[in-house]
Amino acid sequence: SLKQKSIASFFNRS
Amino acid sequence: MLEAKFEEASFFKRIIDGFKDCVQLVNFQCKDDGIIAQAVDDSRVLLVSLEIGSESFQTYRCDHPITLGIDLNSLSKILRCGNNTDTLTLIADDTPDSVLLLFEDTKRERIAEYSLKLMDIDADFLKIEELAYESTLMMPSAEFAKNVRDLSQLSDSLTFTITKETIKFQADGDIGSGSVILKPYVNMDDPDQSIKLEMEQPVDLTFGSKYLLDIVKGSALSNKVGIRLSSEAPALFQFDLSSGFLQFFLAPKFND
Repeated sequence: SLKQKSIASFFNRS
Repeated sequence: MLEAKFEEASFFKRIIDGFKDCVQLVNFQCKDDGIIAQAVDDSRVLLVSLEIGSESFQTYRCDHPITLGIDLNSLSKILRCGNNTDTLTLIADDTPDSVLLLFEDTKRERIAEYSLKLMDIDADFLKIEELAYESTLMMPSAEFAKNVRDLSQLSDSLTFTITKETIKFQADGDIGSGSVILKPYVNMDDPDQSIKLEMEQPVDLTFGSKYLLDIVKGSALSNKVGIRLSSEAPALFQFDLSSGFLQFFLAPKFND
């Protein structure tokens, strides 16, 4: 089944 | 002091309408070269990034960086009070607890003034680096919006498949399935109607329909949408302004 990724896992906090 | 005047209130209203349904509390950062904003939706799947360059304004002045923490539901209520063809000026002092919205009908000398209370919004500002994308396409935003709305009726997920010469949007759901296949196309008479595709690597990605339905609300801002896809990164959907943009970064669904 497909799982939704979180956007935060792709970007670093500045 | 911020004093930012839009030639038409409808322009700012269309920007806000373009993303107010997916995020509610947004920090607008005002600097000397324009206004930027960023927000992530509650489910942390969709990131909205807005840039309104100073050239998008009739007049723009911001001599000290300030942050306006705004509840978009409240802002929308006020924006509905202005007429589309009014000019709209946003005014705030250097340490504001409210922002003034001034609607002016220059022909009739009618002035409407509203004050919106600001909020202290604790939100991370994510650093968006230039990502490498495997496929880039540009297409009419109305056509993209129709495809998303049509196919979303069938499934809560849509699959985007890009191969060398073909763009395929596909939905597979309980009531049935559907797909739309597009090829690059040049419209000499109306270039905005063209479909451009640059493919470095084939792409096959699945996105939540719910988020795509939010993204296509940005279509009111531009005749075209730029879509950049990569199997390693969130998809980027971009609507260009005369100076600036509204971007949506959408995390894909992955096989578990």
